[in-house]
Amino acid sequence: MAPVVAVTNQKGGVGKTTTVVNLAAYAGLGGLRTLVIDSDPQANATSALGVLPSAAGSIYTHAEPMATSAENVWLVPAGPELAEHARPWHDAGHELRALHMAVQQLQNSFELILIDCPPNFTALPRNALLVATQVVIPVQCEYFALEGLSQLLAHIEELHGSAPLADWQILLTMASPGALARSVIAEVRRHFGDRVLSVEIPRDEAAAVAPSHGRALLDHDPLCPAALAYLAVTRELLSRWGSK
Amino acid sequence: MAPVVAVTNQKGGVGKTTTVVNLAAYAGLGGLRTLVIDSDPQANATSALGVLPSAAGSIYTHAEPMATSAENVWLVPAGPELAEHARPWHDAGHELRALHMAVQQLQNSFELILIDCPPNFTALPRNALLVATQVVIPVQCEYFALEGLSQLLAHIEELHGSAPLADWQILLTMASPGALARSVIAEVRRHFGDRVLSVEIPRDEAAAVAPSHGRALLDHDPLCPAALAYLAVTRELLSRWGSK
Ligand SMILES: Nc1ncnc2c1ncn2[C@@H]1O[C@H](COP(=O)(O)OP(=O)(O)OP(=O)(O)O)[C@@H](O)[C@H]1O
Ligand SMILES: Nc1ncnc2c1ncn2[C@@H]1O[C@H](COP(=O)(O)OP(=O)(O)OP(=O)(O)O)[C@@H](O)[C@H]1O
Ligand SMILES: [Mg+2]
Ligand SMILES: [Mg+2]
Repeated sequence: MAPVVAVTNQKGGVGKTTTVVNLAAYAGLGGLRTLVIDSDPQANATSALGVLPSAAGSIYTHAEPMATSAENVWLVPAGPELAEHARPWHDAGHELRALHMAVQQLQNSFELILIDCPPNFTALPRNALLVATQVVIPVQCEYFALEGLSQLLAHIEELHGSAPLADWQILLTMASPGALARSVIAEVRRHFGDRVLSVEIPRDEAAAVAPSHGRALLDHDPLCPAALAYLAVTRELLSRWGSK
Repeated sequence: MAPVVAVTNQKGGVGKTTTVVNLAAYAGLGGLRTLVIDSDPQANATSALGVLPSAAGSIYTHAEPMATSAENVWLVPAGPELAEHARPWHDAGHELRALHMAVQQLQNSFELILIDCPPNFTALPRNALLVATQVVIPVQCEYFALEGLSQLLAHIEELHGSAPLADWQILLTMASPGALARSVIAEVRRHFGDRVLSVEIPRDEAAAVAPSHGRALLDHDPLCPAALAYLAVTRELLSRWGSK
C-alpha cells in the first residue's frame, strides 16, 4: 500500500505547501506515481502545481485526480466547499469515513500520497492525520514556529487514542544563515533527536518565486540551494519510508 | 472612542502578529494607552510581548488586561479555551455579543486597541472584523499571499451585510530586495491604490529575532530597517485614523 503522508503544522507560513509540492515533484522524478491532495481551502498546492483552483470539488466530494505541471504528479484540488469541513478539532463529523474510503481507493493507483494541510487545528488536519501512515512537520527556523511545536505534538498524541498513529518526522525549513536559525535548529535537534530529518531546507528566494510560475523548484530552478535540499530530503524520506 | 483595529489575513506567516506587536509598541511610545487582544490560540502576540501564555482565559472570558514588556502597552492574552471558539465562519455563535461588550468596556480605558487574528476563516477573525472600526491586512510580498487576498476581501465584503464594516488598509510586509517582491508590490498597488499604505516593511532578520526575547523591535533593535518601517507605518496609520 502507498504511504499516505500528512504535511501539517498549525503555525502559518512555515513551508507546508512548498514541502508537499517539492517532495511530490522529486518523488515523481524518481518514477513514483505520486498524488497530492490539497486539503487547504487556500488552494496553494493547487496553484503551485499549475492548476487553476476549480469548482470541481475536493477529496471530500471524491473529485478526480488531475494532471499537474510536474511529471508523474497528480492532484486532487482544493474546492471551495472544503472550508465547510473546517469544524473545530473535537467536532469532526462523518467526513472522516468518506476521506478514509477515498484515500484507500486512491492508494491502489498511486505509489505515494501527500496531503497539504491548512494552518489550524480543525477537522481538516485532524482527518489527514488519522488517515496518514506518515507525518512530516515543517518547522521554520524561527521563534514562533518553535513555540507552536509542543501544541502540535500534544494534538497528535491526543489522536493516538483513536488510531494507530503514523510515524512523524520534523523537517527544518527556511534556515537563514544567522544565529537565530542556528539556535532554533540546535534546540529542535536536542529535543527531538532522530525524529528530525538530517537535511535542512535553506531560505532561498527561488522557493518563493517558483509558485508564481505554477512550477515546482525542479522545473523552475533545479540547481538552486532549496531545490538541492528538497531533492536530498526526498531521498532521505523515501529511504526511511521504504524500509518499513 | 478608541479605534479597534483587527489585523487579519487567512494566509499564514504574513506578519500579522509582528504587525500587531510593533504597531502597539510605537503607539505606546507616542503616549497612547494601547491594548493588544490576542485572539489567536497560538498565543504568539502574548509571548512576543514577554507574557507567558496563561491559563487566565481570553477576551471571550473577560480576562483582565495585563502589563507587557512594552511601555504603555497592555495585553488580553490568548487562553487555551480560545480554540473552542474557532467554529467555521458561517457558524458564529453567541460569542460575538460577549466580544462586543468586552471590547466596548475596554474602549473606555484605552486609546487604541489592536486584535491579532489566527490564519483562518473561523469565528475568531470574523468576530474581530465585526467589532473592529479599522482593519489592517498584512500582505507578504510573495505569490501565495497575493493569491489569497481576493478570498479575504470577499469574506470581508460578505460581512458588510451585517455590520457597518470598518475601513481597511493593506500593509506590504517582508519585502525582499528581489524582483518577486517588486512585482507583487506593483500588482497590489495597481489593484488597490490608496488602500495600500505607502510604507512597506522590509524583510529583516531582526524582526524574527525580537520575539525570541519577548520584546518589540523598539526595545530589541530600534535602528534596524524593520523597526524604522514600523515606526513610519504607525505614524501613517495614526494620522489616517486620527483624521476621522
Ligand atoms: N526555503 C524557502 N526559502 C524562501 N521562501 C520560502 C521557502 N519555502 C517557502 N517559502 C515561501 O514562504 C512562504 C510560505 O511558505 P508556504 O506557503 O509553503 O508555507 P505554508 O506553511 O504552506 O503556509 P500556510 O500556513 O499559509 O499554509 C511562501 O511565499 C513560500 O513561497
Ligand atoms: N519584516 C520581517 N522580516 C523578517 N522576518 C519577519 C518579518 N516580519 C515577521 N517576520 C518573521 O516571520 C515569521 C512570520 O511572522 P508572523 O508570525 O508575525 O506572521 P503571522 O501572520 O502572525 O503568522 P500566523 O499566520 O502563524 O499567525 C515570524 O517568525 C516572524 O518573526
Ligand atoms: Mg500552505
Ligand atoms: Mg500570528
